[in-house]
Amino acid sequence: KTRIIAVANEKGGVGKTAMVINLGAALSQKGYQTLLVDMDPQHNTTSGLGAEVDDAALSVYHLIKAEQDGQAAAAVLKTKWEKLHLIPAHIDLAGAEIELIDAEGRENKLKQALMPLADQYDFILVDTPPSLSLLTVNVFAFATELLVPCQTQPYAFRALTDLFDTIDTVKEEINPDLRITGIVATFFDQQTIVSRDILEKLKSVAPYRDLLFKTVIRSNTTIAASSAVCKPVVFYRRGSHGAVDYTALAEEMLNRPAL
Amino acid sequence: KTRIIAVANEKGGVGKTAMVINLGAALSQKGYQTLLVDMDPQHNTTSGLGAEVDDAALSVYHLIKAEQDGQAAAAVLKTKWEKLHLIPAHIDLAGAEIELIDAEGRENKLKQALMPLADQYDFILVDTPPSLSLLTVNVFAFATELLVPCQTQPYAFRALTDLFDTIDTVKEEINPDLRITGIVATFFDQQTIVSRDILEKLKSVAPYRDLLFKTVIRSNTTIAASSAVCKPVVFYRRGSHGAVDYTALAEEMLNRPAL
Ligand SMILES: Nc1ncnc2c1ncn2[C@@H]1O[C@H](COP(=O)(O)OP(=O)(O)OP(=O)(O)O)[C@@H](O)[C@H]1O
Ligand SMILES: Nc1ncnc2c1ncn2[C@@H]1O[C@H](COP(=O)(O)OP(=O)(O)OP(=O)(O)O)[C@@H](O)[C@H]1O
Ligand SMILES: [Mg+2]
Ligand SMILES: [Mg+2]
Repeated sequence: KTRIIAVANEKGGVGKTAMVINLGAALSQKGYQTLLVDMDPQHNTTSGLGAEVDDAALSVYHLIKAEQDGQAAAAVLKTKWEKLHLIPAHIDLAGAEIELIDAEGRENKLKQALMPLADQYDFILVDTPPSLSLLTVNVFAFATELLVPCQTQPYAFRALTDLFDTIDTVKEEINPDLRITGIVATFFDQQTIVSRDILEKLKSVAPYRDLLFKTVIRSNTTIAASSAVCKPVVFYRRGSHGAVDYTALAEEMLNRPAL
Repeated sequence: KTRIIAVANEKGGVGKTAMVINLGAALSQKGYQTLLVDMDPQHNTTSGLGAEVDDAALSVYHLIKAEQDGQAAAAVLKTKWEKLHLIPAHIDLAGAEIELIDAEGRENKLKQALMPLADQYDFILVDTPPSLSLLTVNVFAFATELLVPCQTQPYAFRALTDLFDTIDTVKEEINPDLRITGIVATFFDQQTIVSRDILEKLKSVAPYRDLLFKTVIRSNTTIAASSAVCKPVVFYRRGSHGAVDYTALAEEMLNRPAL
């Protein structure tokens, strides 16, 4: 059964895109057929893989506008890495928010478009924008589980309260089957008191402590450098902290069902 | 004449909130009467100053819903620091987006609410969410100038193209008087190649090079630590890199008109 994972957190800059690209790549490296879907109008998952598309190319925008059925397969791009595929985003996705406001069943557009091809993949990871927009709601309606990157910083920790309220609402009104896979601490820096404090809080404060992954993603410049050369860190520098941490995260994902 | 400054960048986590709080505090420390306005539903400027408000308290949400005229003055909170005032945000601001969709003159709600008190201040700094929502458009309609924090990382640099396209549209359709004060490089780390590369690009690539401030905000854990104790860094540790850089930024702001 395909695991469809929304990677989301309204707080900006917590490592959502980095997680979609690098966890996705690590899963594909272990032999799992993996699809990445970029649902952020900033199209960072797309640019982070060097797959920028022009206005004419098919992107996720066309799928949620549902101009024609059966377009999803045509929108899938193969990447340089064998089992890693991508449905790209383009800046015109920013317009979809307003254009879909009055559409019938507007929150299920992504699900309708992608369900036909879901069973070709073991994992589908979906990147989201740092806001609780109709685009993010579309992703929540489609996903079977939710992965929450949380930067080990005060604002990102405080953001969890509002985020969990939102998740409760989504479960009641949009997708009762959505389960939380867990919270992953990111940008961890052992040298910094603030970072250690927040990790301690994640480990001790309910309900976060029961959801926290053992794997911690350390702050690591190779991750940023890999985005500059448009490669996932596991294919850029195998021995780096970034590659080690995201490979460990992939292993923990495989052993951990969604709660 | 009051300088009304929107601090904006759709890319998440680039230091918008940190800039509003710390630049605002540095300006107030130099004797300028300064008002901070939190227009992000994540209410980080509010929580970063330890000023969280409950559902019943007056916040920016009530001002843009324009329930009563003349409420702005009542919404202003004094902070512990003499010349630094705040109009707080609350999570209910997230609802304003949908609630204002059909309102007449919806993009000018903030301007209408705050113009009456603007001339009591030398500077008004407005924090924005990491998205191009109606809330951000309200801020662009109210502001006289725009300050763009840009993290010295590839995604943040790439985000500038879309951001500048958006600014052109805002100038044409919403506020022709909006001028760009400049771009400020943030999270700079001399030790990291990626960070140095991006700073070089900001210094050399048009149109960014003509807008780039000389002051660079270095990556500095004291800034994050100061948000944990709800104090601006200039009032938390005077000698830290964060305090030095934000004081320098305040000085450059004073000497630099908006282009
Ligand atoms: N573990 C890490 N260590 C160091 N840098 C990282 C790490 N993870 C991500 N980064 C870098 O930090 C920046 C922010 O990460 P990223 O863009 O993935 O966050 P995001 O949550 O997707 O942001 P947004 O909210 O804008 O979508 C990027 O420049 C990225 O390359
Ligand atoms: N120069 C800096 N050095 C180190 N940490 C910083 C710096 N500036 C900000 N931070 C920290 O980095 C994180 C991101 O910064 P901040 O929240 O101000 O960005 P933002 O652009 O407002 O994010 P959002 O897009 O979510 O609104 C915060 O935890 C903040 O305390
Ligand atoms: Mg992202
Ligand atoms: Mg912010």
